Amino acid sequence: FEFTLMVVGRSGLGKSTLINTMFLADIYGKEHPGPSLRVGKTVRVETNRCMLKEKGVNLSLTVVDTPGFGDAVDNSDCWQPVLEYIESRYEEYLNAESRVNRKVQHDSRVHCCLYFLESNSHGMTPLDVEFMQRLHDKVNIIPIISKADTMTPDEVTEYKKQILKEIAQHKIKIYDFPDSDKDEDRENLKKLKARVPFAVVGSTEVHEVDGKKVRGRKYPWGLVEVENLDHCDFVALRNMLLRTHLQDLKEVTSNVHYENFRFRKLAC
Amino acid sequence: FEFTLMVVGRSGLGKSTLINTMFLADIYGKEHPGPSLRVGKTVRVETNRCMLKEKGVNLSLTVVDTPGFGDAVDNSDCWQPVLEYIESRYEEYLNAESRVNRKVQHDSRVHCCLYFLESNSHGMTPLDVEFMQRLHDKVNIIPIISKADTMTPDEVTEYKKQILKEIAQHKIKIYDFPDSDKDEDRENLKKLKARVPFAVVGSTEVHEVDGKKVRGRKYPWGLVEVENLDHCDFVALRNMLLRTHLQDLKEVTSNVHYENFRFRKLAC
Ligand SMILES: Nc1nc2c(ncn2[C@@H]2O[C@H](COP(=O)(O)OP(=O)(O)O)[C@@H](O)[C@H]2O)c(=O)[nH]1
Ligand SMILES: Nc1nc2c(ncn2[C@@H]2O[C@H](COP(=O)(O)OP(=O)(O)O)[C@@H](O)[C@H]2O)c(=O)[nH]1
Repeated sequence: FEFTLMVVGRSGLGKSTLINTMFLADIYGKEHPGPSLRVGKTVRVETNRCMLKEKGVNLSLTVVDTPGFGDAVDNSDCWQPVLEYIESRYEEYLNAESRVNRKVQHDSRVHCCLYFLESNSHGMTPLDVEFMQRLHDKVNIIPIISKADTMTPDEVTEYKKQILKEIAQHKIKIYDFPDSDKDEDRENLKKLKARVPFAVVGSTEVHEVDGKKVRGRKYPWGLVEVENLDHCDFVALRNMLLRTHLQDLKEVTSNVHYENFRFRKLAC
Repeated sequence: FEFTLMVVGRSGLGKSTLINTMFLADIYGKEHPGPSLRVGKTVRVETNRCMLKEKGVNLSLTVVDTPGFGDAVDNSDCWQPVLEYIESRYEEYLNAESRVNRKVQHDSRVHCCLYFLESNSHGMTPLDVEFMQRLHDKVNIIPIISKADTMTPDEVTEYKKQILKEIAQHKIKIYDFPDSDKDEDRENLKKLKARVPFAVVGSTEVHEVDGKKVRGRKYPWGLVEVENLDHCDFVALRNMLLRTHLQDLKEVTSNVHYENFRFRKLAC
């Protein structure tokens, strides 16, 4: 099973930590430092491949990151290398598909782009808006409110409202987690979906709470539990991204975004 | 007693909240919205004057803010309007001083600039460094780690080390809170000064803790107390900025930064 996940956002928003937390693996660590530790003069797009076992299923995961995105004094067009990468994957797939034997060996198209928003409750930044406007019709975008433990529950509610309002105003189309056709999941998924955009906290540190081991961030005033839905939406993101909607993300990429690319290519 | 305090930093770093918390007044509110709610196409420098009573002393406080600073996609030279404002105040003072009667009515020079750093533990951004390099010899700069409740105590310690290392590397001279000549204060002030750069939390919300009313931020996992030195350095900043070093900030502005300006002006 193959999946390509892209993470985009300025340095320090907890991207590497969240990836390690979601996959319970050292995808980023000493051997593979996070994007913020690899920032150069220009924005680059780089990949990190790993084999994981999720519930007995082998997952060939490719994490694509973008060191330098949004980190300079002048960030004009910093979305450009990201767009080029995504389209080059479609190009590669198209070429493989058009060969005589038509047997596509390997799908390296980007199935999902997690876009990290700062926990700044005033609203999205001009760069956030521009990125989403340029890429919402090229790849599945899932906006993430990073470091949600920076905000009180009321601030998170306000910020989510503001983000959704701006997304509507700018006619941005984010990935919409279509409802499950299996009735048993329906109610539960509806509740998780209502939390979009997900406000997450990541941590690979383990602490003990009432004899139970939990992953979280320990402050002098309390412990933020990553997997506690009263603390943040991490569980909603993980379940919907990696379990219930993993297949749909690949299908939308193939049937919508890739088809749009093919159409634009053939139309020229 | 007059004092002019400038606050600089991107939107959403808690600048307005911190100012209101420090002065226990609605300096920013419905009538005077914070800088992040007044962002336009270009960076502006604006003032907000208010009369306060601090321990029976009348304080004519002018808060200067910079709506739009660091908020655009391209922030090249966004420090320029800030530098121009500071120098225009020196210019105005110089003109008043050079008049025949030499009676300076009013000191509107910027006595202190609180520069808000994001709570991004990787280090300072290129814009942070550029701002400080351009302005450290024009005004007293006090870098502030904003929203310190975003970071665990270990992360704060690491970040402070990193900031001081970068400040030294770039030969930036921040305001250094000279030691007190009054012996009673010495030990206490040394302890507070060791916390530089101050990592602060601001809040005007009041909560109850063991029957006591405290200002803080209430999260599902605990309450961050603004005035608890085990939670953040707010008390250190407030005491040293508004009590022990208020006069020194004015003197350094007058005897060092203003004198440098006069020297550069006369040397041309
Ligand atoms: N408050 C908070 N800090 C976090 C969170 N996740 C990571 N961090 C911290 O933020 C800093 C940067 O994290 P990192 O994963 O390297 O961010 P990246 O630069 O986006 O890859 C580190 O000090 C992390 O411990 C979170 O959910 N909340
Ligand atoms: N986590 C945290 N949030 C804060 C703090 N101070 C203010 N905020 C929140 O950050 C948001 C922006 O604050 P504001 O003062 O308007 O920031 P400004 O844009 O820099 O003036 C608001 O939702 C505040 O409640 C703080 O110390 N810690």
